[in-house]
Amino acid sequence: TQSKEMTEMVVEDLMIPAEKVAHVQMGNPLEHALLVLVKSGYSAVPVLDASFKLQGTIGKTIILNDILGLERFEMEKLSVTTVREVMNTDIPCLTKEDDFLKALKAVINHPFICVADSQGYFDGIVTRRSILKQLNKNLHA
Amino acid sequence: TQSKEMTEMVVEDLMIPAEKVAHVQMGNPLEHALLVLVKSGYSAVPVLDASFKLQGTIGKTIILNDILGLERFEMEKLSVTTVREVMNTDIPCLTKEDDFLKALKAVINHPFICVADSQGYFDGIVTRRSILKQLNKNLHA
Ligand SMILES: Nc1ncnc2c1ncn2[C@@H]1O[C@@H]2COP(=O)(O)O[C@H]3[C@@H](O)[C@H](n4cnc5c(N)ncnc54)O[C@@H]3COP(=O)(O)O[C@H]2[C@H]1O
Ligand SMILES: Nc1ncnc2c1ncn2[C@@H]1O[C@@H]2COP(=O)(O)O[C@H]3[C@@H](O)[C@H](n4cnc5c(N)ncnc54)O[C@@H]3COP(=O)(O)O[C@H]2[C@H]1O
Repeated sequence: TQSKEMTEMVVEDLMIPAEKVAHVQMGNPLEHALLVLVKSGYSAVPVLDASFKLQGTIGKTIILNDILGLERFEMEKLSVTTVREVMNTDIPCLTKEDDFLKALKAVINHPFICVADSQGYFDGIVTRRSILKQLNKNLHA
Repeated sequence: TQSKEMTEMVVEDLMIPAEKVAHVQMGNPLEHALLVLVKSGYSAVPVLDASFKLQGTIGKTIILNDILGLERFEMEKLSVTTVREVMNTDIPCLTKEDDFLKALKAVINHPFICVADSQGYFDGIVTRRSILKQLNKNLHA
């Protein structure tokens, strides 16, 4: 896609493909999700179901908010709560065929946007970094 | 700055001013920093010293990594470790007078960039969101 004009690009040209995206399963305990997030260093990752369909996202803030009690972080909640119970299900989504401008509008308010097909199978994510890199390249053309 | 051309904008036109930026002090215990990060919802915030000079940034990932032991998160470390000991001091920085293109290049690899004056006094932050909003507006002009 190096030779493609930025405005001719589609989401598929910009996205990180599913096999390179860290994710968790709906049924995982929060403890597992927090370990994935800390070890990968990511603020938030997609949540998939057993058939690899996109179900939502989960991040460090959602998990820490859930275990924050009146006086301390109640770490024992991490092993008895599942991702499904706290994940964010109200998330924007793109398809591989969506154009650059639609992806740009979507990342204004979200650090990354999930990409899924018409049946909901997870294809990957578009990050703010990938959009910003193209915009910077384009401004210098 | 509504009427200013994007390429004529400077960092001062784009930044969130210091008084609206959540921050922590170098001497704060990690417990305080984690509470500020969880309650504000931010992934990372600037670290200032007592004279309001910028010293670094700290985020949830840095704190959680520091307390992650072999088998569990050692929460007792939160009250005995200070922000100064774990904060990230190798951070890029802009000045209010820097131009739009310099700010765009800086946010490609960082969710936000701190703004400080020539003596190191903290002025605010430029976020990826503010850059993306201007780029989107400019592409539709
Ligand atoms: N291991 C690493 N190596 C190099 N740079 C790193 C990095 N981890 C984070 N960064 C930098 O920090 C930015 C913010 O990461 P964050 O984890 O908050 O937010 C990330 C994360 O929540 C998610 N993300 C990115 N790549 C991912 C992946 N492979 N798997 C799962 N989630 C990913 O998308 C958000 C936006 O990513 P984006 O690349 O725009 O922006 C990233 C990138 O510029
Ligand atoms: N309370 C809130 N209200 C509305 N939207 C919210 C929000 N908190 C987060 N967001 C959205 O999520 C993005 C990522 O936030 P994050 O906390 O990971 O990463 C943030 C955070 O680490 C820092 N940041 C932003 N505003 C801040 C502030 N007032 N004080 C301290 N740090 C701030 O700059 C990073 C990038 O911010 P950016 O605005 O580009 O991008 C934000 C924004 O689009």
